[in-house]
Amino acid sequence: PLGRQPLNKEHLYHLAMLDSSYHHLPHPSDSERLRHYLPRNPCPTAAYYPQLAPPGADTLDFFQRLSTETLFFIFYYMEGTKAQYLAAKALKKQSWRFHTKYMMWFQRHEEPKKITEEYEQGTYIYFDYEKWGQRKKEGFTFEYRFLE
Amino acid sequence: FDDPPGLHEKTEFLLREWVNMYHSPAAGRDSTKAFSMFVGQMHQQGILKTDDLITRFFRLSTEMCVDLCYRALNEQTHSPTLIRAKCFHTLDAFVRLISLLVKHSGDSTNSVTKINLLNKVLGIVAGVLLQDHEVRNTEFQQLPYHRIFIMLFIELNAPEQVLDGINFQILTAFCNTFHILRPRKAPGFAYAWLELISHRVFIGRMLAITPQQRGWGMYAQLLIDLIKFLSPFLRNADLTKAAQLLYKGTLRVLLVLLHDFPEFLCDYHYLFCDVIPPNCIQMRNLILSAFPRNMRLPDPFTPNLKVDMLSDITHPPRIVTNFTNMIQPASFKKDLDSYLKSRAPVTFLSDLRSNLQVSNEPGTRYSIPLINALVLYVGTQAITYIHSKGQTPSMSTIAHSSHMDIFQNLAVDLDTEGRYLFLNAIANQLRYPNSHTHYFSCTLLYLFAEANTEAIQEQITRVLLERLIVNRPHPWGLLITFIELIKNPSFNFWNHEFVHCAPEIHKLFESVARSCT
Amino acid sequence: PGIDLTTLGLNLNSPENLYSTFQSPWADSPCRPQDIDFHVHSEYLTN
Repeated sequence: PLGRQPLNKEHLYHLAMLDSSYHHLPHPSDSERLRHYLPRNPCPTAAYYPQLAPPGADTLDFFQRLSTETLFFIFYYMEGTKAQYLAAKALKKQSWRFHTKYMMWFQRHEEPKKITEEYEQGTYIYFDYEKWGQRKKEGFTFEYRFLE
Repeated sequence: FDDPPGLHEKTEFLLREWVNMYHSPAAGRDSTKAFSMFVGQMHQQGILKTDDLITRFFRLSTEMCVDLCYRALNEQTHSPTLIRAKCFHTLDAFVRLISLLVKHSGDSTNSVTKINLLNKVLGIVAGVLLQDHEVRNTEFQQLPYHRIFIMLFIELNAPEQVLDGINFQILTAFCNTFHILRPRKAPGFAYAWLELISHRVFIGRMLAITPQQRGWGMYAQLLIDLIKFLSPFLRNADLTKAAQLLYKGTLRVLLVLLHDFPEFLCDYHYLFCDVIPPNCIQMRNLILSAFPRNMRLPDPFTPNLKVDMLSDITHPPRIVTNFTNMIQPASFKKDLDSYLKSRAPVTFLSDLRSNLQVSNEPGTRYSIPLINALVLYVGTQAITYIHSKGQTPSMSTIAHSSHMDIFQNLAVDLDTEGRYLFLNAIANQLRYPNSHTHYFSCTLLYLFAEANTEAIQEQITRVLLERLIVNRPHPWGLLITFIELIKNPSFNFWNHEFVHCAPEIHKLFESVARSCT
Repeated sequence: PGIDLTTLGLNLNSPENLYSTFQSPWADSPCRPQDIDFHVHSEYLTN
């Protein structure tokens, strides 16, 4: 019963400005920190590929079921994001420890030969993110004070 | 006034210096090392000497950043990602400088200087934006401004002690700025604006983290700004693609609010209904469908649901709006109160319609906020009156009172347009189980039962029906009212001519009835 | 009848809140974990 309301000059100006800005919409990445690795570069994939992340993909439970290599990939290439945080948590659940001095993850390979208040000594597996692989280090001194 | 000679060059030099320092590995964590060196340079260059110079420095810096972006955006050869990386390279550095200056201005416990500086910078960026918007018109680009605002907001909401202490003032500063840049002021910035106020960090701070819901009023104001911008286009229900996208974006944001902060929509529903065009059914239904999370809604389709036995209907909903003040002029309010109390002056009812009429233009004859306020005020007075007699609202207790006099007068005396707005004002109160929903549900049914012409009954039915045939959600109070109307034989609903006026209308009623019963 | 609001890409039945993964008013899917900035330990920022 109210009928139409003619748009006045100001409304038409608003629409014109809206229409022009419609052609350069903000992109979600505009509201996020620059991603040095893996920026959002959506590229068209086959339509029958899954277009959405699987349900629950943002839960710790899901991350815990990822392989260790995948977790390292996420940790080092998606830094500063929730994905990195969840990967770190999942790695800890797999007994990996982040050592801030080397900025690497270490996992005990065997019972340490020597344990004191400050450190433990033994053989460790560590993940070398520069050469991108797991390596064994014998006689390594694991200092607690650098434990993240 | 003109910038002092050399200031432009000096600013350009400093800005370039800072961007390089920000990106160098030696910048230190959060650029703190770079910052302490750079502040030294600012001092050397005399930038920090006076407030005016600081202001000019920020304005010139902002303009330089913006110009850089326009140049990059006009380079057609690069991909959007590369263009953005190029713009953000400078913008992010500029934002970092602003946030560090804000955090370190004045001594650590003095929040006034920090917030003053923040307001100054936000004001400068807003000023540059508005001028750019006006000058470049349809060539205006939102990117640099959007990036500055969002990254500055994220930086100033990092979990740091000095920021925690002034967080509410930071939020207030940003809300003020976003209000100044509201879509009706800068329509070319509308998409970025909605992106800003719906960002998860912004919503989180305004509606979830800030204690005592202190951010709710400011956030409501921003939503009202948005709806007021959309309103003329929604009003005619033929949206251009651009307006349709903004409307859809708005629905997404409202859905998030309905899911995460229903109490917020409940508290501010009155203000939102005041600015949503009456014929914008779905968005209004979405807001009216919100109910407090601790409330369990009985299934409205339960056979023989005894609404008046529900304990919730004795409690009024929380309304943060002072709708009483919206009843103007004061003389009208005085007469209203006097009539409610003693049904005098007798001329009140006959004058009522002219008090509500503001023009002779069809479609805008009446003041919608005044009708809304009048209806809610009379209704709440009625509820108080009924409770004062130790009764609860029902079809019998709401009758034969000065309150119902007013409602019946409006139903009879208003023309179709006025009556539509009046019935909408009532239907806007049909929400979750509370004393308003119950009272106004009874009132609407009472007006239907007591109507002396079928036109009134038809229009009541239309108002309910148009709210039911749109996609969900549908407010609980709307459903139980319509179900009562079609099921309760005392209303004789199915025997009215307008139910059978056309086969498809009859079919429509039957399908809605089927879905409701 | 308006828009089918269940087609706007929001999981309205989610037990979690929606706003913390809300991607954008123009996007019809939520953020992925790698899209969400997070205040991680500064030691994690190895790059």
